[in-house]
Amino acid sequence: GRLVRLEVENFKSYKGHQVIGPFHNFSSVIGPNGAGKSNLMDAISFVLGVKSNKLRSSNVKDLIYRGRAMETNQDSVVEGLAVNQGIDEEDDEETARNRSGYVMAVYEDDNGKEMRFMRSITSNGDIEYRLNGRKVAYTRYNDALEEQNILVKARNFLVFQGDIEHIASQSPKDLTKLIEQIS
Amino acid sequence: GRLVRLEVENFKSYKGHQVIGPFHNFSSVIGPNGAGKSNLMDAISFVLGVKSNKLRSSNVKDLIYRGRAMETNQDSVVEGLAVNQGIDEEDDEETARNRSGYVMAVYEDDNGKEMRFMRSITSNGDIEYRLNGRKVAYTRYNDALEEQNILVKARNFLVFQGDIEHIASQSPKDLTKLIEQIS
Amino acid sequence: RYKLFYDAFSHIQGKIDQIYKDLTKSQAFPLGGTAYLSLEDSEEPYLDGIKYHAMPPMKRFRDMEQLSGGEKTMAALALLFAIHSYQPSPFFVLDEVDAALDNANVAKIANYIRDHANEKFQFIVISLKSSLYEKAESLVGIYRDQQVNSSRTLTLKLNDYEE
Amino acid sequence: RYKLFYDAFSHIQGKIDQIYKDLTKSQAFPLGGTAYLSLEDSEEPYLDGIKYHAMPPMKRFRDMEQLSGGEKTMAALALLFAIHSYQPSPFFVLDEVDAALDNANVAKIANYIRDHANEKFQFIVISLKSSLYEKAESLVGIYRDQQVNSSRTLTLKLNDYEE
Ligand SMILES: Nc1ncnc2c1ncn2[C@@H]1O[C@H](COP(=O)(O)OP(=O)(O)OP(=O)(O)O)[C@@H](O)[C@H]1O
Ligand SMILES: Nc1ncnc2c1ncn2[C@@H]1O[C@H](COP(=O)(O)OP(=O)(O)OP(=O)(O)O)[C@@H](O)[C@H]1O
Ligand SMILES: [Mg+2]
Ligand SMILES: [Mg+2]
Repeated sequence: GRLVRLEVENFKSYKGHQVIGPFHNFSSVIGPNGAGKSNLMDAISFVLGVKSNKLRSSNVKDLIYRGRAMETNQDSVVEGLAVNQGIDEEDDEETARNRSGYVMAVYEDDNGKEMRFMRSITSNGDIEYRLNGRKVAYTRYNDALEEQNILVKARNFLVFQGDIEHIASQSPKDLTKLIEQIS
Repeated sequence: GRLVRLEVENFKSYKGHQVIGPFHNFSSVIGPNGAGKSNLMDAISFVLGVKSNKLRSSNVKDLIYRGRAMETNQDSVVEGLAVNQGIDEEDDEETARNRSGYVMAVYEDDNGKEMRFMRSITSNGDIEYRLNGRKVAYTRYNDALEEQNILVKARNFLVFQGDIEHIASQSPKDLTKLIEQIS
Repeated sequence: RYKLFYDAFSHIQGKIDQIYKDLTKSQAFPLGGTAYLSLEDSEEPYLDGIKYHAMPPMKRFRDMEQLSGGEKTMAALALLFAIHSYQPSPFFVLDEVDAALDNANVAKIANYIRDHANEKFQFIVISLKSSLYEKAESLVGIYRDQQVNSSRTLTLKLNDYEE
Repeated sequence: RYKLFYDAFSHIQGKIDQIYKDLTKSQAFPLGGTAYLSLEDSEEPYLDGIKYHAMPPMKRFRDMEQLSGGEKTMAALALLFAIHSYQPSPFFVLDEVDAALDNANVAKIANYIRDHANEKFQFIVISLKSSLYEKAESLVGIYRDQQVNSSRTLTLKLNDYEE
């Protein structure tokens, strides 16, 4: 099987609804520093069920898009700067807090059948899973992924920024654990 | 002041006696993966008094050049390979163990006066310090460095491979410690 | 449980050396390097550690810690691809794994991916180096739209991929 | 002890924003970003932590953890240079600090170093990127001499440095 495209809504630096893709057998993601490349990888990881602490966020609400608004009064010095750079005040605290978001992966299995995996964050911070549009429990969702050989617990197919060198020098215990998870 | 050149003897991947430099106000060190660039930085760090565990080595003897010899019988499969690639058996265990090595930094202070800092590893694994050719105790050696504003404890002027991103996100406690050390 | 573990281990052990050779061979060193796994205690393997050893071409046997940044990256990729050969996930997502690689090694990775990417083994590779991304079948370009303060994407199929 | 610490802190606090602006300003964002230090507990500063905040140009105030790899690298270099301005060591040794940087940021770092390197502030920079090392005054090339199984070096002065 393979990943065909991604649809995101208010996920990290991706505001509103956006379709990303299509992806081919060898697709490269490019762009300047801070553009949102690793956030795209976070979106793929999120939709597969990876926890938010592995996505550079302390809680799920950090994964929802937040606009330009200044948060604390410590920023008043910064706010002045933002205004004089002509940045509009986009987001007040209220809007940001009530925003929901999701990531949907459109996947094609080995027989060419399309599957849709969707993971969303509701406005009160709950997480919902949908498989081909129908709401399901996490275990059912993860089973469907495992049937496609996507073992999220082992995560040997996701290499986050900066992790590659540690993989070669991981401890023997960790390597055993990884092999155990895939066997 | 500034670093003029380095003289190394049997330090890491640098066999025998070699002179490295001269260095200018902005010198760049280049070369393929595994050539010995980070080992050069390790040599500069070593001569300033940085401990070997920060130089990717568990003990000082690892810092001495070791040639091609195969160590354990586990390598016999590898040894066969090495021989058929035409690698000569260079180093037996005995030679490697008795080898000594050193790094000497030729430094020029703000008045243009030359100073030589030398740190060596004797064949039985002891460390010696020499300042302008004369053997001195570590404290005297480190005092001479501090007079040149080289504060090895703070190490804020040495950025090892892979460390740069952690510097920005170090904990507030660590940042305080660093500022304490330079104040 | 022991049997499953042992199957995985011996499969990976059997593949790792060839994959590492494919990744490290060059005109200068046509044979490439050597890599293997060893069990710290072969009585009860799943209780103990698996040690990974990799030797770049023409270098001696050394602890993994003493390899250079680029050498470690190549060894790590070989291990990941060897594990994949046992348990093939449908796709890989790699985020700037080429950061520590010199141009020669970037080219080796790019060629390896081109040779192995197919309908059942998809690669999504984030990279800043043109010598890697120009080898891809398509590009997903990400930019920051300052007006709306958001990331935006566009895709581009690279025609010469059929080469 | 408190006085010494406070001197260092307020000096660095006074310099960090300008240095970060010098490193992050561009044609698109002539003003650059914003950076500052804050004390978690200003009663006894050397007992508590110093928090570092950096905001890339036109971006909102965010936790350092959420910055991208390249954004963190630029923030880290600004901090190091600000600390150096208080306690100037004679030289810096930087090992592939440009690994996570895109071409635009590599150029900014190269220009910053060129502008600041002098008799009293020497830079020794290990890099794989030509857009950085071609800006240097001289190169130290390291290669592996296979015959003797050893690293070897050669130096090259770049003529056009006087530009
Ligand atoms: N919830 C959010 N809402 C809006 N923006 C966010 C959110 N979380 C993170 N960001 C922004 O996303 C940016 C980082 O994006 P990302 O890490 O994807 O960059 P990148 O393209 O990978 O860059 P690099 O090449 O430097 O690694 C940061 O500037 C951060 O402020
Ligand atoms: N004591 C030693 N004797 C001989 N060779 C050694 C010794 N210690 C380390 N080496 C070798 O030095 C090499 C690593 O060199 P180094 O880390 O300096 O490479 P590098 O040029 O920084 O590469 P990269 O660009 O990948 O970071 C390794 O291949 C290692 O085997
Ligand atoms: Mg990134
Ligand atoms: Mg290195």
